[in-house]
Amino acid sequence: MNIFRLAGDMTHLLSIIVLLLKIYATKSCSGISLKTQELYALVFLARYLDLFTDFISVYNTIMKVVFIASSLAIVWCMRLHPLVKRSYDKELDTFRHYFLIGGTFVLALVLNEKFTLQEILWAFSIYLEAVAILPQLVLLQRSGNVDNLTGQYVFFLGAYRAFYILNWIYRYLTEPRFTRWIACVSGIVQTGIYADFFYYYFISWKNNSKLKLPA
Amino acid sequence: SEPSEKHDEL
Repeated sequence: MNIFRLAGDMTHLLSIIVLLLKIYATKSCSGISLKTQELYALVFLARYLDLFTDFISVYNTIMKVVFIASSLAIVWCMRLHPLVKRSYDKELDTFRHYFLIGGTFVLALVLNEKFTLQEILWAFSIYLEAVAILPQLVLLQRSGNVDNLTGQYVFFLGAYRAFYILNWIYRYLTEPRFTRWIACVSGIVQTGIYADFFYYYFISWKNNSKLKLPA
Repeated sequence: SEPSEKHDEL
């Protein structure tokens, strides 16, 4: 474990806390893409299959349980909670995310570390996570104004993988045989997808104005 | 398997 990875995991956890806070405090999920939340639940379920077979550390196990439980709780909330589900922007959240699932799964069949079910699902979860934010970014562009908590949620979600890139550079420099090309390349693509959001987020922060993404 | 081959990252 290094400081970059810890910062990444804490930022990731913070993004989930901010999202839960928004939904719980405002009893509303307007501006949140259910499709992105479903993709994240799928990412964690596909990646953490080794939860019961490979014990890495107490920290690792606890974080995996927290990520799976929170992502499923958010999907449950947006689909079934009587009050919250009414505020879901169903007509704006129209990204065809099944293509993302199919495309990344095919890619995982072709590009993986080992042609085993666990490795294919792990690679699938890495590729899917890289594009999972797309429905959310599309929804933000369609819904025009972005409320603060939603903007912070997306910002922390993008920042966490940027910390992971620093972690991979650090591990590459300090560990003799460290190569994680799948996670590295996918993580760079993932962070790149946030680039324009980061730009508009920085502009809105600098001008102390409302965050607006160009349609 | 080798510890390094295990996915030790979240």
